[in-house]
Amino acid sequence: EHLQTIHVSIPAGKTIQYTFPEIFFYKPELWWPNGMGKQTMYNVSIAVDVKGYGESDSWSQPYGFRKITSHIDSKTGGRLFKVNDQPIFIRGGNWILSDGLLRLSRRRYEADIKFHAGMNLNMIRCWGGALAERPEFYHYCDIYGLLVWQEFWITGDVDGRGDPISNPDGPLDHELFLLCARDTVKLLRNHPSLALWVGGNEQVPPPDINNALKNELQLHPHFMEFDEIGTSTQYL
Amino acid sequence: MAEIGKIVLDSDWLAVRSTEVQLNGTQLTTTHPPTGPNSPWMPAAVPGTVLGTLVKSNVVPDPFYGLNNEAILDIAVSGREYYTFWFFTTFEHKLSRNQHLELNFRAINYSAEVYLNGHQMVLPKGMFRRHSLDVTSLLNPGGRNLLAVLVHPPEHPGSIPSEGGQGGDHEIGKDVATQYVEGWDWMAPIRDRNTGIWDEVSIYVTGPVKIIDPHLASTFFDNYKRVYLHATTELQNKGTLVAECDVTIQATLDTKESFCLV
Repeated sequence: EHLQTIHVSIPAGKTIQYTFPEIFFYKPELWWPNGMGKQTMYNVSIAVDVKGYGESDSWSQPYGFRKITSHIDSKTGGRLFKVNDQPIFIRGGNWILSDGLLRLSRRRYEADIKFHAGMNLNMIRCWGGALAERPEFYHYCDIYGLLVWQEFWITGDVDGRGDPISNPDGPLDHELFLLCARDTVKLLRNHPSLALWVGGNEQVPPPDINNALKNELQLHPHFMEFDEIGTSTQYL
Repeated sequence: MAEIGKIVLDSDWLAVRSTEVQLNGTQLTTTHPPTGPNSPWMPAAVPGTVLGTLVKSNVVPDPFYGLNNEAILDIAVSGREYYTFWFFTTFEHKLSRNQHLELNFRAINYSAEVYLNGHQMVLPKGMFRRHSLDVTSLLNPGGRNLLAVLVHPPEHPGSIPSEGGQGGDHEIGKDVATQYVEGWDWMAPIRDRNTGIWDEVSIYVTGPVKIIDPHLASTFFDNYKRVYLHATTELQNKGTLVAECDVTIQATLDTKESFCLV
């Protein structure tokens, strides 16, 4: 039941976007953050065979079924998270990067992230003044159950504050920023550990960037939940 | 027929400061390739940064020990040319008919010129973007391909005030790049501003149709009893004929006994 083969015709020299019919699972094993359960992941693979040629390309990705919701609590001003509808008390670590010379390795990522899990943390926040972390980082967060709060590349100290006062309008090339943001989302979006995108650190991005991020990262209505009075509640 | 899939190019790279060679990219990838790690060429850290390469080759001390960072020239003093570097490697690959090969850079800081067997391609600026080049028509029929990449630093590396401070003089904020590299309250300035081919380089073989950036999402009903997996992908036909394809998606769960549930 978890296997589908579809016939598709693609015109010469063209790129198409194709959506598979949805695949049904009955009571699948869920992915849970560290301390709440197992980090079960299914292997999802896609392959394309071309008539007269054979296998043309293939792709695979470990994938975890989980639902993450969050909202700002009106009483405390803090952000409350639920995973698979269960409230979670966030115990977070702040992450800059693994190495200042970007000597990034799978081995180092695994050790660092396993250490976070061993410290009983369940979230890592990737600070906006450094990297959009790499797929290998997310891979180990998937495995060890660390939710990731990923910020884009805006910091108050470089974009609006500081001495002398810095340019509050973000990078000079806003289109380039958004291009990089879109590409980063595509690179990382399938990881179950990815919990929240944030515009920047201690700073709201310039209005055009902020609006574009909010607009392009909002959920398709198909994925929204509605409460009893019809108010939508978004989740990733 | 070459096997479908990815080969990571993470070894046997060489590097040199651009001002220390008088050759252009076409010459480096045709008539005058470097012959090995002979001065001024040195073994390179790819993926990595220019400063990482210089540390690896003991040209500069490791900046994270003691006050070593003070002994390394800052880009604000040296100028951007000082940290503009050539990176060079070779790879061998023979394609069959109807196969395609892409050269992929998962991230470069900040912009680059790529030369493959004498042909130039320009990679636009931006630290957090992927670059994918279809180089099928540029491959050497003999199988050995020469690849050189000239990497330029961020356009606004800025300067570091004597008293330090958050993000130095803030110039780096004008680029779409890491901002900590001008120094922060927890970090000394990174002298090359992390210039380099800092993430994975690979070649990728496909047939006429390529899968691009699949997107997986799920919806949940009836207290997680009913769950649906939604998948969307781009499919690119690089061929000159209509491609009649069978596209298959499969989700499996590995059990402890190594059986797959299908």
